Parts: sequence; C-alpha cells; structure tokens
Amino acid sequence: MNVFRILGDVSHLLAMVILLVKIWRSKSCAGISGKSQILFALVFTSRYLDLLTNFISIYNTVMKVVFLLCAYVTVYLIYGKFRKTFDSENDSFRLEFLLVPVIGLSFLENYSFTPTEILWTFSIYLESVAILPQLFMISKTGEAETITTHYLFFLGLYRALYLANWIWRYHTENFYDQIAVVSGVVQTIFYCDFFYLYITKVLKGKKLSLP
Amino acid sequence: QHLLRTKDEL
Repeated sequence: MNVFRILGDVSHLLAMVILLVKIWRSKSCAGISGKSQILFALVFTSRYLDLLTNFISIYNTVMKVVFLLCAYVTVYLIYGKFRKTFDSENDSFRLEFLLVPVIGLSFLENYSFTPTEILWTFSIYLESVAILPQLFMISKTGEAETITTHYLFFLGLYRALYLANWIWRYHTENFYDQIAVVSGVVQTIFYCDFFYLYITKVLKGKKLSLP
Repeated sequence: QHLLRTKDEL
C-alpha cells in the first residue's frame, strides 16, 4: 500500500459520495447516465466475488463492501426512487457495443482460463469503458451540472492515481500487472478531454458546456 | 511477473 493507492481509493470513494449527495439533495438524477452506473455495479460485482473467500485486510474488505453498497444504492436511486427525473432518451448509449467486445476480450486475453480470473479480467476491461455512456450523454446534452463534473473529475483522478501506484510498485517491488495497467491507461485517456474542459472551465467558475 | 499479482487492489 502506498500514498498513490490510498489517494486513489479516497478519490474513488469521494466520487461515489459526491454522486449520491447530488442525487439525494437535488432529488434528481438529471444528467446522470444510469447505464454507466449499472456498468459500475457490474464491475464491482464481478471483481469483488473474492470478498467472502479470501480475506486480504480489514481495509480491503470494508472498501469493497462500501463500493458495492454505493454502486447499488446509486442504481436504485436512478431507476427506483427518482426514476421520474431520469433522462432516459439522452442516456442512449448501446451497452451491447461495450459488453460484447469486453466479454470477448476477457475470454481471449486473460492470465488463466478460470471463472474467477475471467470475471476479474472482465471487470477490469469493463471498468475502462464504463464511463463512456456518461461522457456520451454529456456530449449529447452539451452540458453538465457542476457537481456532476466534480464527480467525473474524482472518478477520472482515481485511476490516474492508480497508474502512479503501479509505477511506484514496479520500481519498489517489481510488481507489474499488464492487464490492469493497459486498461487503466485506456480508462484514463477517455477522461483527458473532460479533464481539459474541467480545468479550463469549471475551475474558473464557468459552467461546463461543450462547444 | 503477473504471478506476483495479488488481488490486494480495489
């Protein structure tokens, strides 16, 4: 465990809390892609199956439970409690365009052809594209609420910090996980244009609106 | 190296 890892997990947790606060306080999930939230719940479900089998640490177990809870509560709020405010016609990204390649790739490119390993690989590949429906929705509506941009900033920052964590671990313990690193790079690249808009607009107090 | 991989990450 290193500082980048801790900052990454905190940033990830903060993103999820910001989203829950936004939906709960505004009693609305306008501008939020329900499909991305479903994909995140799927990522955590397929990745944290070892929650009950192998214990790593209190921190690891607690964070996995909290992440799973946040993901499912968010999906419930979007499709259950505040479904009347859900903007389904703008959340129109075809999930099969993501799920089919990700499932195919996780069967082709993995470390070992066992159910848990394939599910872990699936969750890594899926996480790298899970934000696309949300980014697609923002490009379609042309703007995003400021609190939603903070959510996206910390969500993008978390995997960027994980990249720093992997660089650190490579140099200190010769640890290198190719599938996680490659997927993490792809995932962070998807946020680049958003990061640019966030830093040049939102941090200057302007509203995020796409040209 | 990947055998070094421990699923200690989230």
